[in-house]
Amino acid sequence: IERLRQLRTEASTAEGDVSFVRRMAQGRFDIVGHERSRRSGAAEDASIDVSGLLFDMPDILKDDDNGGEGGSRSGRHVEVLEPGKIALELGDQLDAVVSPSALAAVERLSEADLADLLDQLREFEVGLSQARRQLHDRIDMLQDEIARRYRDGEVTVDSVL
Amino acid sequence: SESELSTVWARFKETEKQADRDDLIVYYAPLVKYVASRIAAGLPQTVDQADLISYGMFGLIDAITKFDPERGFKFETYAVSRIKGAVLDELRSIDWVPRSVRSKAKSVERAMSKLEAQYHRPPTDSEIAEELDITETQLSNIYKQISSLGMVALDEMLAGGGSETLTFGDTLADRRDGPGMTYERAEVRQLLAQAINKMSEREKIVLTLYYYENLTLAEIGKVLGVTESRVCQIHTKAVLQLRSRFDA
Ligand SMILES: Nc1nc2c(ncn2[C@@H]2O[C@@H]3COP(=O)(O)O[C@H]4[C@@H](O)[C@H](n5cnc6c(=O)[nH]c(N)nc65)O[C@@H]4COP(=O)(O)O[C@H]3[C@H]2O)c(=O)[nH]1
Ligand SMILES: Nc1nc2c(ncn2[C@@H]2O[C@@H]3COP(=O)(O)O[C@H]4[C@@H](O)[C@H](n5cnc6c(=O)[nH]c(N)nc65)O[C@@H]4COP(=O)(O)O[C@H]3[C@H]2O)c(=O)[nH]1
Repeated sequence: IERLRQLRTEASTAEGDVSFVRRMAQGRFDIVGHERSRRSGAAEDASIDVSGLLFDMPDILKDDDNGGEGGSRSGRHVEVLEPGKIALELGDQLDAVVSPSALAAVERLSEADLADLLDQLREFEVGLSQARRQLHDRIDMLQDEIARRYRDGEVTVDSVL
Repeated sequence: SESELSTVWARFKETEKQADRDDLIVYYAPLVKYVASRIAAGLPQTVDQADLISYGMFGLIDAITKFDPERGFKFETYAVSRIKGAVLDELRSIDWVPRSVRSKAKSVERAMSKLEAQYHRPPTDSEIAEELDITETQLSNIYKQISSLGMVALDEMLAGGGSETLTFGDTLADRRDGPGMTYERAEVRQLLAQAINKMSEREKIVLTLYYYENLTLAEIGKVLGVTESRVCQIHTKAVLQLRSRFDA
């Protein structure tokens, strides 16, 4: 059981870091995407200057909960974790895709560059989401086994406390 | 662009120009998405995630203003806890938990604490209901009401104070035995483990599996052979019981 827990903890530590950078990538994508929709006139109240962007930030960053279905929760204990080693490494990769200056100057990007940046960000995010899903499968498989052992009485909570 | 970033930081710290500050805010804003969505996971759907993000943005701006790049710490690490603190502080200040539910929870805790002192063991639901002069059904409805508010409501601050908002969940589940684990925190964690040990079997199992094994409520339900919502109720009762011991 200890081995199982160790593998589970390793995987969930990695998963936490991947989820962290995934959210960073999604946020940057949505911020750059906001510029595109501003240009296409789609975001009517979106203004060109940074203060306008900051004003819009909550709407840009929030999850589109697809009509807010109540069940969009995994039902597990969720902590707000600080990024670990893997997160910082992946974060550097994300910085390579979109640098601080690029983000700051997004309204000065050409149409082509803007589209390009969005493609790269999307690609990076998709990669992270895939890795995250694989980690979920791995973790859930380990958790199933751990849960089974509790159910069958092979392990008790006293071993943990 | 590691160096590019540190250039922006250096420039901002030196000149304190709004423009540089804004660039940093835009650059780090997604941190708020991460924090807000994780906190939202513990709140009812009625709480608007966009609001949480705007609370978090203030925390981010505060973090950027206060951060000292010279110190050699990673900004993201510092910012995440500031943002989390800002969101939770604001939530508490707008007193989002309905007063009626809050007071019911308090009276259940008081009853639990009184009965525990009396019987030197965790009280049963029928004993608690009797003490509160309500039916067991009414008591179970109170548990349901509290559960429906989500984990954040239950997870009220422990050992108060300090820049770090310490919740039950964080303390119980903290696996970072490194620098993140201060002595006080380790001590509280120990006390909690002992307290959980003294609880009745079901509550003990639910708390341990949820916080220490990080199983989902559904997975715990399979272990106990009950529904997910039943597990949710047991969890609520268990946390109230823990709080009744610590608040006492
Ligand atoms: N309750 C819960 N459900 C989860 C979680 N992670 C994934 N899902 C579910 O699984 C679907 C696919 O997720 P994905 O492969 O990461 O693929 C995602 C991801 O790559 C991306 N995405 C998700 N959120 C955002 C966002 O805020 N901004 C951007 N730019 N992309 C996002 O869009 C894809 C589709 O997202 P959705 O339509 O939301 O559809 C999601 C969602 O229904 C989770 O932690 N909790
Ligand atoms: N082992 C395992 N772990 C899982 C699974 N799904 C999610 N997790 C992990 O559990 C955390 C909480 O998930 P949540 O309660 O659904 O809470 C989620 C969910 O409400 C929302 N979210 C994240 N991604 C999506 C998405 O793509 N679509 C939607 N609709 N919501 C999302 O943001 C919250 C936080 O997301 P994260 O920071 O990524 O944090 C997630 C992720 O690290 C899974 O199937 N197996």
